[in-house]
Amino acid sequence: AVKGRAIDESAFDEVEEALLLSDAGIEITEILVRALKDRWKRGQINSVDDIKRGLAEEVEKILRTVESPLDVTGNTPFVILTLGVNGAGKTTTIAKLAKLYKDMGKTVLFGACDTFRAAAIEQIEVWAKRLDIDVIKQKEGSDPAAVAYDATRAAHARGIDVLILDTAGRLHTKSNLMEEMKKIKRVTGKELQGAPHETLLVVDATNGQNAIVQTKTFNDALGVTGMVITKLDGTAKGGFILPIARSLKIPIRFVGVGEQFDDLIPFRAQEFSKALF
Amino acid sequence: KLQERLEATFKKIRGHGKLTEDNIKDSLREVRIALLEADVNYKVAKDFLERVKEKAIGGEVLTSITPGQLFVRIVYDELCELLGKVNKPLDVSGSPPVSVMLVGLQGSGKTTTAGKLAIFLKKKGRRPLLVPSDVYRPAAIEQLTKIGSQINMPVFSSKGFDDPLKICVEAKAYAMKNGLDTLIVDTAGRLHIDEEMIQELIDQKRYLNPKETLLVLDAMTGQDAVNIAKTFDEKLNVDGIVLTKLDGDTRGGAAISIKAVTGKPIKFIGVGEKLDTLEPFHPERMASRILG
Ligand SMILES: Nc1nc2c(ncn2[C@@H]2O[C@H](COP(=O)(O)OP(=O)(O)OP(=O)(O)O)[C@@H](O)[C@H]2O)c(=O)[nH]1
Ligand SMILES: Nc1nc2c(ncn2[C@@H]2O[C@H](COP(=O)(O)OP(=O)(O)OP(=O)(O)O)[C@@H](O)[C@H]2O)c(=O)[nH]1
Ligand SMILES: [Mg+2]
Ligand SMILES: [Mg+2]
Repeated sequence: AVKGRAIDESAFDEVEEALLLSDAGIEITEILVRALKDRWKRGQINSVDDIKRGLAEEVEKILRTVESPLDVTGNTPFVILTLGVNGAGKTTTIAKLAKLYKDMGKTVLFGACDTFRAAAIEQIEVWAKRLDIDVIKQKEGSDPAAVAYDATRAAHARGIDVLILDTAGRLHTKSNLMEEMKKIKRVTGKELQGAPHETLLVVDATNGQNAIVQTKTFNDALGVTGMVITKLDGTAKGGFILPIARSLKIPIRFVGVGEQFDDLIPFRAQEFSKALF
Repeated sequence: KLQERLEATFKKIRGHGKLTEDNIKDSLREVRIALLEADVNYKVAKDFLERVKEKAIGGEVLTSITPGQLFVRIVYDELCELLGKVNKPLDVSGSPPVSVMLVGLQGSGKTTTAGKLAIFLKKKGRRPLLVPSDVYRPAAIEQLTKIGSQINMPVFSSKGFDDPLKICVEAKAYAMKNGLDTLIVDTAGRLHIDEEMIQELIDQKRYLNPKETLLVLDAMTGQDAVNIAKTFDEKLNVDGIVLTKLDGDTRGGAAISIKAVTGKPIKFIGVGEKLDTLEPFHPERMASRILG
């Protein structure tokens, strides 16, 4: 009996299509298809089922290298600096993280370092109220680095477990905004040595190949220590994490799957690779 | 650069040669790579390349132009054709108040675009009213209210309402009472697969009967652009697209995908966070950007 249909070269077209449609990009698609074809030539793959299983294995292998949960116990306060392009889901993700840490019995503080966008401070204050968390803020238009400094100082003085800094969305191509972020990070470290302990990049799963250059640019400029992929409750697959995992090896901490503060799940390579196809 | 890569694939043809199915095979592959790298949808790219192939075969290569140049020209022209050669302006004709409704996925730039549209319409001599109908997102109403005050535009006070439909009813009455002729209705971001939220939009649209239903889409959107655009268009019958965040370095292939799959015109592009950053869509510029 043959398990699944027997295969020829064209069976691999389906793999190529699935990977490209997932936003994995050409490069990793060619690498994975070639790896599977090699296995087929060596007789290790003999059916369509084998191909599917082989693909899942290859994908999981890559993603397991970036499956590394965030441990916030090493420092008090543990300072998380969030960043990312406009509309990626930073502010909402911060609320979800705060809920997670509060449920663990930790004390959490917010730093409202988006002093630019209309009603950004009001937005984080709504979340803070729902979570019964304080917000360190200054008036709209003030220096975000000054807020970061105040928030770090306050977290330290109050013995807060986790400080989460919200920042304004920014396109990685805007050098003045990238300089502003460097200053925010630097000033945080001035107030508390070693801070921020996590530089968390938030990326929207509906992005295409631009997610890769976003990640590279933010990483080169600031050193990204973790990522969150948001909006995976939609139909986009976020396949760009394959080339990012392979070339940048940045841990993917969490995945966002909705708009409420419970809609955050830890990144698991196996679950992700299953959902990819 | 694509043109250079194409020149390499055409090394074999010179001067009076013709483009044949055989000698353009490698060139088609190079264009396919460029399109996929630019986030053009896989299936859309496939169909597009078929049309390029038909157009290209038999093409005369003159001594004044290299085969690579001829081929790029064919691809570029086909892209411009697909993207819509003529800019379709915003239609706000009809007895006032006329409505423009902004819809789309979470975070695509609707609220900011509403502010930008208000400035655009004011310059055209209209008297817009910004209508916040996002009752879900924390401080969404405050956000549009602040935007309105930044640009000196009236914003309907939606605070305290919990029903977008009621907001539209009251806003329309307010506009009529105050001589405002164009309602710019900002809606909550939603997934195209959220049936309940899409139904809310259908109901809202039925009441408003907007002259323009604009799908606001992030230019960084990847392969999923076809699903998003197709669903919003099928459920709501979209009149036009606004492509935002084109001030970044995304190639914007989503523009091709959504145009191919819905046929609807891209009316504007967003090129910044400030409220004076809305521009009319230029197909030729987009075509060059996509080709890299
Ligand atoms: N469906 C879904 N929506 C999300 C998710 N995360 C965030 N959102 C929504 O995306 C939109 C933008 O979220 P924000 O948190 O404001 O994004 P941001 O990165 O802080 O935006 P800026 O500060 O303007 O750059 C909101 O409507 C959120 O509710 C997610 O995982 N799934
Ligand atoms: N750089 C840039 N940023 C933009 C553009 N348009 C909007 N933004 C930014 O993108 C982020 C999201 O914009 P919003 O207007 O809040 O998006 P939205 O679609 O209303 O979001 P939801 O209501 O949560 O669905 C904000 O930070 C805006 O300033 C643009 O053309 N370029
Ligand atoms: Mg934010
Ligand atoms: Mg909005």
